[in-house]
Amino acid sequence: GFYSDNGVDQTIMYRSMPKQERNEMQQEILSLLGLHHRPNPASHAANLTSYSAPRYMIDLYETLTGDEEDVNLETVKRRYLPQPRERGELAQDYTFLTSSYFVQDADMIMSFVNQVKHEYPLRHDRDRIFRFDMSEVPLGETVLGAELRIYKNSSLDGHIENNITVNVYQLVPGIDPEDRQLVLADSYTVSHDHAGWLTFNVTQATQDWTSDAFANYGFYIQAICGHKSLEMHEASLVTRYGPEGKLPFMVAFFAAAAQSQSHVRRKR
Amino acid sequence: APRRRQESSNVAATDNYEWTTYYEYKSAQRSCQRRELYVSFKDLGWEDWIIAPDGYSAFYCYGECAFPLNARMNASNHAIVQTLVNLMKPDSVPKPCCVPTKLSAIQVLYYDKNSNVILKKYRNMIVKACGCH
Repeated sequence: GFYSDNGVDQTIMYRSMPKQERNEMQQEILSLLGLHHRPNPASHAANLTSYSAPRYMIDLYETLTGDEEDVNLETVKRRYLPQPRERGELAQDYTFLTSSYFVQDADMIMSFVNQVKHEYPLRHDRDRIFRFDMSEVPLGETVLGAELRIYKNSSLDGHIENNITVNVYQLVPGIDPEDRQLVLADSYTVSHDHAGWLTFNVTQATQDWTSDAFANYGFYIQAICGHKSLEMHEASLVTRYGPEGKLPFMVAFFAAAAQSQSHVRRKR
Repeated sequence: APRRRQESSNVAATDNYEWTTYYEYKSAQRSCQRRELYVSFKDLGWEDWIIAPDGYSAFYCYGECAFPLNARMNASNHAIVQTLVNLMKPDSVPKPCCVPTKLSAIQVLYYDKNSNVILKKYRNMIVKACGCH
């Protein structure tokens, strides 16, 4: 409705909008937000805030909006950008995340939850393959950076005493339509008793999948100790099942294309 | 919905000013100023998909850019000239417009239909200042 002050410190409604006008007004605001229709998240969405991805995003939102006029960039970087990996822990020298300011530059930060459920018949594969639906990413967004976050518990397996290398591969089509090839996206070597989030640079895969959603076959995760390949639970990696706050997720940082604002306006 | 708040007293450009005459006070009330406009996501019933914020103070510009423009109206040089020309030729030259001169962004955190969470920055959504232009 429309409200006005009545002069004695109260706000009163002076006109209620008819339903059709209300719907049109909502549509206008949705259009302004870059949405063609009102999102209809799962009915239990409100209860998802204890899950890792929403929790991370709420935390990030609170940090970024804590002091809107003067966001402390160092705080943001310290909390949300992966810290430089120590010498000897690097399997590949990716430095872009630690030196970039894309948290500040991003017009849109989007989290994705793992969608792999029953599409792979073998449980072995279901634990190793992660797939994130990027079909909702608006056209024209430029990928500034993207990271895959997997939680690793401290290993309790007495047989594993060495470092564990976790490789993240992007699955790409092979020569045969049924084939898949593995392209190494990022790699991380940690001590077997390390506990915490492992952050992998998956920017290239995100760029590929946002430009061609049909090419999205997901990631394949491999954990190696010495020359032995480990099951995910042997490497103490949290995959599909685990505490809500430690489930794997992906975060991508996007910038709106310069010419086309951050959304496509609907024709009226 | 404009909402009366404690902080709204320092919102309008006309506040905190010593008015010498009643006429001057009434004139200032009509002059170009920023007024509060609160967009409530809760009132829209969108709290199931917008996680934060509950709403935001968007503000709007309201008032007249009439002679004499002065410092309170944050007028551009051209607006001052246009006001004078309007005085001479009111039928052919309009008064300057009371418009936003400074805008800032808001960030909205929401779910999409796949329960992914999106943090999106919308530039130029909040009127920080109004002026005659």
